Order: sequence, then structure tokens, then C-alpha cells
Amino acid sequence: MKTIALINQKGGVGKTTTTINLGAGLAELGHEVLLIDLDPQAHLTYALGLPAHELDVTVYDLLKEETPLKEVIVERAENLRVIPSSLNLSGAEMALSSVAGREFLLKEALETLAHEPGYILIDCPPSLGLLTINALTAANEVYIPVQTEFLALQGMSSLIQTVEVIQKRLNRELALGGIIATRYDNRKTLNREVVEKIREYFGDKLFRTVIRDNVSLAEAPGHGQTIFEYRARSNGAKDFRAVCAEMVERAEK
Amino acid sequence: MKTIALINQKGGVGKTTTTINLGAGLAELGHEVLLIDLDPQAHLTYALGLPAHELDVTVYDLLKEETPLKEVIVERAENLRVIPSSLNLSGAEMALSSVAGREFLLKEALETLAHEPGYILIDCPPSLGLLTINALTAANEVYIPVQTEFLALQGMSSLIQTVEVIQKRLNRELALGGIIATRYDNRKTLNREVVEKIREYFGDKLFRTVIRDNVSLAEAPGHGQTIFEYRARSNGAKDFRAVCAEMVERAEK
Ligand SMILES: Nc1ncnc2c1ncn2[C@@H]1O[C@H](COP(=O)(O)OP(=O)(O)OP(=O)(O)O)[C@@H](O)[C@H]1O
Ligand SMILES: Nc1ncnc2c1ncn2[C@@H]1O[C@H](COP(=O)(O)OP(=O)(O)OP(=O)(O)O)[C@@H](O)[C@H]1O
Ligand SMILES: [Mg+2]
Ligand SMILES: [Mg+2]
Repeated sequence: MKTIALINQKGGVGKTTTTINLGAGLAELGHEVLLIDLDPQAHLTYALGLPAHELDVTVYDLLKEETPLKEVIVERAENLRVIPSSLNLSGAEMALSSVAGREFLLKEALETLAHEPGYILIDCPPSLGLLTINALTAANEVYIPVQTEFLALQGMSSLIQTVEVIQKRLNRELALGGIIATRYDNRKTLNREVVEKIREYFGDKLFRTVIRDNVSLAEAPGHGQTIFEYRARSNGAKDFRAVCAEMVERAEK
Repeated sequence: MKTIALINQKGGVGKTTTTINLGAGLAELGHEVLLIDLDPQAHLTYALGLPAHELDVTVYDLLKEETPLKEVIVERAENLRVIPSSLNLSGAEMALSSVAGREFLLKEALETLAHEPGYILIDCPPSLGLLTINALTAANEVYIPVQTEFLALQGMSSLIQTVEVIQKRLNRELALGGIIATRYDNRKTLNREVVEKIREYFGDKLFRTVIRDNVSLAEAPGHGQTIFEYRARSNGAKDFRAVCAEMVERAEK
């Protein structure tokens, strides 16, 4: 089982879009996938057509140890299950700040899984607070979606530093799985330059496959669908299938 | 003096881009402007060419009441001053959580301004935590940059609710100044549909001027420049000049 945290404290770089469509792509290939929405905005939950504001139980109830895991998991499609979120989760940082071992709450909850899926993907909020730290202690790999623009490059070094601190203190297993370039437009010099810079710093950690800028990816959430359900022959669907194939290839190395 | 907080907990919608270029546009019109970077990512600071990681004092020292305001302010251009940020600010949430009246630290610091500028613009992180609350208690208006895509629309209702809670409990003066549509591409149906939806809900709170998607706006930060310094005749520069004109017109009503 691979548990992957999708992180980047820079906002709007494609964390949620990548978590959903990587998950859906792996499910299409026959892998069992569990998606976890760890963002109080509950964008992954809404984007998959789940009414976050009407749900009785969410990931917050799991972290507070009030509800067993099997009651929180939602079947979303074949091979694709979800642990949804809601706005209540924004209270977690304060409510859990005095709990001993508060960084391990998610990891412990996932240990109660009756049946291990092939992949667990965790969508994180755009910050490096308690929720993201819970994802990093539960995960064995980190994927960093990066929008190929200057501001998105800015925070990479502090992001890598945070991962290293978590590796040293909370989770020795944690490794940088890969960096995925998102919203890439080959016509923009800026995008080509930033991708080159990332390749210089991070070498083959950068996925060969880039996710092109594709309006279908921005439209699909409004229909509560994955890219494969919404427009299976779009560039977005093609790129995410290619990233999944590269991901499985990397896992087998 | 108008103090405006640029907020939206949705990431990557153009908060920083809007704060910088609205500020620079108002300065170009002859108004005195103070920009405040309240994001630990320090994107506004970096995007204006200031080396956040090398600065001795930042907004964090101001909030901790360790440094007087006049020592933290940096002159960036004519009529344009900045209170920079740095990564240290990410410690504020924990460090200040037990300080009585922690929500009013920024407001109190700004009361020590020797000379009041015409406008103060505060760039906020993509969350509704203590830093954003400090901005909302110091401000008399809120501007909400919105990327015209589905996910960006999702969080609007919870954002408005947060503003209302702050109005009731911490700052009776706070008003919704306006909503600014960003990264708008007239060719995309999705963008047109979302703008229509916002106009339905919020009426003339939505600025008539939209900020078009324009690669110069994404390139300027890499050069440490405002859009007016980088490409004064680009669509980005034109749109921000138009937003400034509309802003001044609204202020005079
Ligand atoms: N490759 C792409 N092409 C076009 N639009 C995209 C692409 N990837 C993401 N988007 C759109 O860009 C916006 C930001 O993406 P997304 O919400 O996935 O980012 P995020 O990093 O999860 O944001 P946050 O920091 O708020 O959690 C969304 O409106 C999404 O639909
Ligand atoms: N109108 C525009 N046209 C093209 N690119 C834009 C535009 N507005 C913003 N951008 C780019 O989009 C990205 C996100 O913008 P920005 O960083 O200003 O958003 P933000 O809301 O401040 O993000 P965060 O939530 O991380 O603070 C940046 O790379 C920026 O350069
Ligand atoms: Mg997200
Ligand atoms: Mg910003």
C-alpha cells in the first residue's frame, strides 16, 4: 500500500485536481484507491459531487476519535472510496492543539482499515499546519503539484525543509515521491523556464509527464465529476492517464 | 484613509497579484499607499523584489510588539511603502494564540502610524486563521478576488459568513467593499457562467472591471516588479488601471 500526501502551501496549484484525477486514473487501471480530503474547504468532497455541508460524519470526526473509520468512508465509484471533509474541520487546529500526539491522529485512524487499498491519496490545504502534518506522518510519500509560474516556485525550498523536519522527527519512512508540473502551457516562455529550473534542482523527481492547462479540468468539478467521467478524451484525461502510468512505473522500480 | 483586506481562503485566486497591482496603480494616481504582507509565504515581499529571508525585521516583529512600526516599513517606490513578511510569520498562530486580544495586534500597531496614507492594502494567506482575522479587525473594507472557476465559487458563502462574524464581534465598521473577478478569459464559457452567477448573488458588489488572464501578470513577480514597471502597456496593466479608477469612483460615492 502506498500512502501519498499531495502538498504545497502555495494556493491554487492543482493539489485537489491532481488528487482526484490521479485517484480516478489509478481506479480505472484496477487499483483500489482511497482519497482523503484534509482541507476544511472540502473542495475534493464538493468536486466529487458529495454535499459536504450535509454530511453527518467527516474526517474531523475521525481525527477526534468519535467515529470509527468504516462509518466515515463513502463509496464514490468502482475502486474509488473517499473520506470526505467539511468546514467544521477548520476547528481542528485549535481543538486538537493540546492533544498529546496530535500529529499521529490520522496515521492511527488509518491503521484500523479492515482492508488495505493499493493507494491512499491525501489532499492537503494550502498551509503547513496541523492538518498537513497529520498527512505527512501518515504518508510514506509526498507528491508536490507545482504550477509553473514564479510565485509557485518561491515556496518550494521551505516546503522541502518541512518535509525533512517531519522525516527526522515524526516519520522516518517519508520520501519525496515526485513533483508534478500542472497548468502547463507550452506557448508560455514562463512555463518552459520554470519547468527547466525545477528539472535543474530536482532531476528525475520531476515527472516527465506535465499536466497541460485544460479547461475541462476546471469544468469537471462543477459537475461533481472526475475528468474521466466528464470528458474522457480531453487533454486533461490524457495527461492524468499518462501520469498514472508513470506513477505505477516509478512504484515498480 | 481606507484600510482594505484582500481575502479569500481559496488558494491561487490572485490575492497577492491584486494587492500589489492595485497598490501600485493607486500610487501611480498620486495616492499614498501602504502594502502589508500578512502571508508567511511572503509572496508579496518576494514579488516586489524584497529578499524576505534576509530581512532583519518583518510584520511578525510588529505583531509581537518587539519593533516600532517605523522600523518595519520599507520604501518601495514613490507613494508606495511596504511592511514585508517572512517565513517566521508561520509561527504567529501558535506563538500569539494565548495573548489576550490577539485579534487586535495589527490594528493597534497601525494606530501608531505617524502619517496616514490614503490607502492601506493587506495581502492575506489562503486561510481564515489568526492572521486573516487580524487583517479583518484592522480593515474597514474587504475585497474578495475570485478566480472565475467552480472551485473558487465554492468557498464564497463561508467567506461571507466569516466576515459577518467579525463585523458582529470584533469590528462593526467592516464592510464588503467589492468582489474582483481575476484570471478571466472571455473565450471560456466557464468563466462567463461564473461571473454571471456572482453578479446574480452579489449585484454591484462585483466590480464591472474584470482582470483578464494575462501572462505578464504571472511574469512580473519573477522580475520583482509591479505590472506597471514590467509591462506598462499589457492587458494586465490596463485592467489594473481600470480597477483603480473604479475603486476611486466607488470610494467617492
Ligand atoms: N491543468 C489544469 N488546467 C486548467 N485548470 C486547472 C488545472 N488544474 C487545476 N485547474 C483549476 O485551477 C484552480 C485551482 O486548482 P485546485 O483547486 O486543484 O488547486 P489547489 O492547489 O487544490 O488549491 P487550494 O490551494 O485552494 O487547495 C481550480 O479552479 C481548478 O479547476
Ligand atoms: N490575471 C492573471 N493572469 C495571469 N496570471 C495571473 C493572474 N493573476 C494571478 N496570476 C498568477 O496566478 C498565480 C496565483 O496568483 P496569486 O499568487 O496572486 O494568488 P493568491 O490568491 O495570492 O495565492 P495564495 O492563495 O497562494 O496566496 C500566480 O502565479 C500569479 O502570477
Ligand atoms: Mg485544494
Ligand atoms: Mg498570495
